[in-house]
Amino acid sequence: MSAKDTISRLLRCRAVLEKLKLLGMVKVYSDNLAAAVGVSAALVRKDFSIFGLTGHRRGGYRIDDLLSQLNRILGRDQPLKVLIVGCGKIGTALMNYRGFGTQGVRIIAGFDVDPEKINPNAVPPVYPMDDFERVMNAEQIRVAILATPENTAAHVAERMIMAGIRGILNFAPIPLKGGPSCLVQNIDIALELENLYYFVRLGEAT
Amino acid sequence: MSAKDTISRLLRCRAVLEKLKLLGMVKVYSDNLAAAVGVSAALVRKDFSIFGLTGHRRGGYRIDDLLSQLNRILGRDQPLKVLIVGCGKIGTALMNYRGFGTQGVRIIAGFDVDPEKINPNAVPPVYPMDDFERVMNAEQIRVAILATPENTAAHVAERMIMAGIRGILNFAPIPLKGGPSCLVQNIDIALELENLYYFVRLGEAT
Ligand SMILES: NC(=O)c1ccc[n+]([C@@H]2O[C@H](COP(=O)([O-])OP(=O)(O)OC[C@H]3O[C@@H](n4cnc5c(N)ncnc54)[C@H](O)[C@@H]3O)[C@@H](O)[C@H]2O)c1
Ligand SMILES: NC(=O)c1ccc[n+]([C@@H]2O[C@H](COP(=O)([O-])OP(=O)(O)OC[C@H]3O[C@@H](n4cnc5c(N)ncnc54)[C@H](O)[C@@H]3O)[C@@H](O)[C@H]2O)c1
Repeated sequence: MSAKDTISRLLRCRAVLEKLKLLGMVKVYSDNLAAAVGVSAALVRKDFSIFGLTGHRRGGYRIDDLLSQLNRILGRDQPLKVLIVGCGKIGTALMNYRGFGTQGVRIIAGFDVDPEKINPNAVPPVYPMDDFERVMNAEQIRVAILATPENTAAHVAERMIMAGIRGILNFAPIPLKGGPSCLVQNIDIALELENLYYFVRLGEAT
Repeated sequence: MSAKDTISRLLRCRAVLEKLKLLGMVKVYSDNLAAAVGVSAALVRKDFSIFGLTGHRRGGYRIDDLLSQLNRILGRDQPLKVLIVGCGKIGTALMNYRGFGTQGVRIIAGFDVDPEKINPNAVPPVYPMDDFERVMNAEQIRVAILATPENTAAHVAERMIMAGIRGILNFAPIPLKGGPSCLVQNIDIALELENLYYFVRLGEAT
């Protein structure tokens, strides 16, 4: 299990705990938490012990305690401010998604090269690509989503990294590599479908 | 590395080889292929040896040979037919994506409960949810994308599985678990951003 997997599990735990808290719950057992996160209780307890998360196993964990410990570890003091480059189908779906707000993610602005997409008065605003560096610095943003066509992706990523972006979520179907100063997480939806198909077929064959 | 990672790399290799072929190339060295896929050449060679993919290392691999071997292993004889449940922001972006065609993925139809979204004459057509089982069986489809709101996801997944769906790509931000008869791949975009932020902050702290 990589560090990314461990952090993903802790992030999922936090999202589940926030929902349980909204429902009025005060305590949770590791088995219940694990089931909601979709992993084994042993793995949750292992993750917790790596980060020194404590609770009274017999009586369960206090949700408030766990949340404040997780927020200290994962950082939650400030909203995660993100820029989007490419305001087409995927970019627009992300810009209009209200669900980000509940998870502390704020899309600050979108950028595009198509004049028809530019609208500085929209919420969030869509600016021309020329404004990217200015807005990034003014808002001190370090993470961006890349949602431009495949043949522009490497060029756009390079521009992001030169400007000072340190984390890119890439939707273009080519695996971009970051560098010493920038992490890239690739999401390839077609590849996920092909992968799913392979294992479905494998299951049918056996 | 899990089996899924290995298959993902082979799928990426195939996508890269198809693009190289379109450019008129006939041979490729494992180093070049590895760079395009975003992994080390040693890993590509290891994957190839697991599946018995051969080539003359000194002269590189013949692209046509590799492609026919990969298509035999990964299956490419028929298009991957997929249904989408939930034709909102994400669902619509996926239904209108021309890029799936080049990777052999065909969105056969969408389904929704909102009468305003229903349009059997659209391409692809959008049907009421009541028609899901009928279309799934008529087209013999085994994989579906779930793009409905979070609070409906578990119910929609259950219905898919009962109908006979064996693979679900889930965009709702709750981790769905499949079962013995159905694989689920969860894509949580907000979680990916939070994860990216954690490691960007970690990099800045050290
Ligand atoms: N739509 C999907 O469902 C889907 C699925 C899988 C992968 N993808 C990938 O996601 C990316 C975005 O897809 P989409 O369907 O939203 O595409 P799209 O064509 O609808 O939108 C792309 C946007 O990027 C803008 N753009 C082009 N060059 C630019 C540049 N240099 N700088 C800034 N903006 C630029 C375009 O003007 C356009 O608005 C593509 O790489 C695509 O392959 C999309
Ligand atoms: N839009 C994004 O960028 C984004 C990002 C991350 C996660 N998600 C997640 O993806 C899912 C889809 O998001 P969206 O933004 O497209 O939502 P949306 O509200 O725009 O679309 C959801 C669609 O599902 C339909 N629907 C509701 N209940 C249904 C049911 N029982 N059966 C069939 N259809 C039903 C609705 O009528 C609507 O058309 C949500 O779970 C959301 O949390 C979306």
